[in-house]
Amino acid sequence: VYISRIEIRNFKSFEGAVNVELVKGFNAVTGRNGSGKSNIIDAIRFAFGENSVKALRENRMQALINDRGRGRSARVSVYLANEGDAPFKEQQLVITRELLSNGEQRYYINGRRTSRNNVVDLLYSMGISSDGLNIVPQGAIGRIAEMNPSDRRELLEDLI
Amino acid sequence: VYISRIEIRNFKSFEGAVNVELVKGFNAVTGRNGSGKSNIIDAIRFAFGENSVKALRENRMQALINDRGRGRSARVSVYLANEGDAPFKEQQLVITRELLSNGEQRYYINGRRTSRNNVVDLLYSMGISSDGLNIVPQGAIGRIAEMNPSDRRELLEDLI
Amino acid sequence: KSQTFMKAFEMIDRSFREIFSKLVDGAAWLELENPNDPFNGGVFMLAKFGDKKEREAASLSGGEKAIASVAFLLALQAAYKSHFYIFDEIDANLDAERSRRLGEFLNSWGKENQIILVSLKDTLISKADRIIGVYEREGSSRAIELRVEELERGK
Amino acid sequence: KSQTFMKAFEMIDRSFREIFSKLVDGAAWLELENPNDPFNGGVFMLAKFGDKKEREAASLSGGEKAIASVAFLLALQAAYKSHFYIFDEIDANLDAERSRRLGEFLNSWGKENQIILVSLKDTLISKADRIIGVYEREGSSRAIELRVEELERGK
Ligand SMILES: Nc1ncnc2c1ncn2[C@@H]1O[C@H](COP(=O)(O)OP(=O)(O)OP(=O)(O)O)[C@@H](O)[C@H]1O
Ligand SMILES: Nc1ncnc2c1ncn2[C@@H]1O[C@H](COP(=O)(O)OP(=O)(O)OP(=O)(O)O)[C@@H](O)[C@H]1O
Ligand SMILES: [Mg+2]
Ligand SMILES: [Mg+2]
Repeated sequence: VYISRIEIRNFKSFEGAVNVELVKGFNAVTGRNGSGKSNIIDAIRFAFGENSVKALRENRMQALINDRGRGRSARVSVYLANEGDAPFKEQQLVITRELLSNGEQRYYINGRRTSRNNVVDLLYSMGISSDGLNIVPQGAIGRIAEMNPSDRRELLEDLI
Repeated sequence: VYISRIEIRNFKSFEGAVNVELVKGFNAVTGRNGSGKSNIIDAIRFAFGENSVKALRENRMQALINDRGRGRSARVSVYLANEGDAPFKEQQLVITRELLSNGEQRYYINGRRTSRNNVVDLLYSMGISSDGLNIVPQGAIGRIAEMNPSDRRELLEDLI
Repeated sequence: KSQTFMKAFEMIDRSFREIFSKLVDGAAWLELENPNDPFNGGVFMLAKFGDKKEREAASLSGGEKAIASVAFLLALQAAYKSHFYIFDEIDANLDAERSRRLGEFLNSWGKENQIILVSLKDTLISKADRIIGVYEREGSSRAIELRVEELERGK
Repeated sequence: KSQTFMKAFEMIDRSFREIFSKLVDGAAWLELENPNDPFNGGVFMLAKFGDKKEREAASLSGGEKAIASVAFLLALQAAYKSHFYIFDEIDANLDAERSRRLGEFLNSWGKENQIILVSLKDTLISKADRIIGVYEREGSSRAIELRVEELERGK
């Protein structure tokens, strides 16, 4: 399983519709300060069900909707390509989360409306979560080495 | 007042005697990862009386003595040049702190033995402290912008 | 007390605006949550980069936060004089363009104040009045003065 | 339970040693505080860079910590498979040499696993299989695929 495409609509600094196509190997994302790189990572975490607004670097949910698109909704779809190692049969799995201007949130799996719990459970069964160790936010890399030894043991215990 | 020279003896990664000469203007310090750049800043903070070992990025005081110099003492002298704006008459002020292998600590002002309080008070009268806002440790720069508004007000209140 | 605070606040705010506009094409300023009773509210830091909308400092990008922080720290000088500034890799999240402008700014700021800046970027180091190269020799740290031409070779 | 833990611990430790020695001239490893009763003690991370003495991870330099952290995260793969890794400017504190080696390593790690890496350094970006350029157009973020030759121009 890998992320093959991210569709971002009115999410943070992305006004309108922007698509990011990724490959299975080493993808590099670059650009000027403030161009929107970290917001792409926030978009992925948002789609995976991240409910902590602070983890998405904002102070309230509504602030995730693009400044100029306030009357509209923010929406992110993450396409997971199946290479035969996934617990589902289809070629790809599309996880979608939408935040409406009235604050209501909606989740979809392959276009069909569902609950947040279904999305989180399905991702969990594939070892994916919005705050997994495999996602390292900006500025956080040094913290792994600074963990105290008993926290590090607990981390290994939880994994195994 | 500015820092004109730092003499480092057996402090952290600096074995033996190393001197750093600085100018009044813009000094840049560069070098490979792990070469000892941040340790120079720790040396300055150490001389200014920093008592938190964690702020010096170690877990106990003895770890500040160079690995190979464990039988010896660690010593740092910071030379402050006087341009007429300092509360002392001499051309320069030399602040020295020494950590002996038995754990004992000694402070000197211009070579004369004194107490930590005298050093800290004298520096304070010049607006200098080991944890002042004018010293930004590695990785800490973003935190100033992330302060919450009431902490920022308190910061200004304390300064004024 | 509140008068002294307001006077100093205005000086710092004016200096913050000035320094920020030298570092970035944009504007930044400080705002009191409760101007009538400043001690009963916070101080907001707002910044507008290019033609984007202004935002509170905490929701800027990593590089934008670093620039705003530097401008704020140096602006404090207007009310509270520091004899020197020590910065350890404040440019870590800055792109090439912002690093270059920061170097130019620090070069002119260095005419009046002492700066000790640790950096790994030649674009910034080369703007300094003095360059200190730190290196390891037989497991121990050493320091030496470098000339700009030596930067490339030292790598 | 303690047997499963020990088996997985040994796999992760072996992988950590292997990955670290590919990234750096040196060695690193994990140690149990209490090998007879692992749940009653911590796990130490030790690293030895070049001919320096080994040290606990928390007292390494900024750049050394970043390298050790990356090696540790990727080593977890030995006991717990992740389908992809997302890293946001993990190279911010790395010097030119370490960035280059990290780029080479990620290029080979990318043969088996997906990596999404945000970086400002061309030395790292140029090693990728795909480069996504993010830019701002009329106040809004946009993304486009870039070829390596375009990196220089895009500045
Ligand atoms: N709701 C929103 N509407 C419009 N813009 C937003 C919104 N939320 C955040 N932004 C803007 O998004 C911009 C980009 O942020 P992001 O953190 O992605 O940048 P970045 O490319 O990672 O930059 P850096 O290299 O500095 O880390 C910021 O300038 C921020 O002001
Ligand atoms: N007591 C000590 N004796 C010997 N070496 C020490 C001692 N304490 C710390 N060190 C070593 O000092 C080295 C340099 O650390 P420092 O943080 O100054 O590097 P740096 O130049 O800032 O690197 P970076 O660019 O990665 O931030 C580290 O490798 C650390 O292991
Ligand atoms: Mg970012
Ligand atoms: Mg450092």
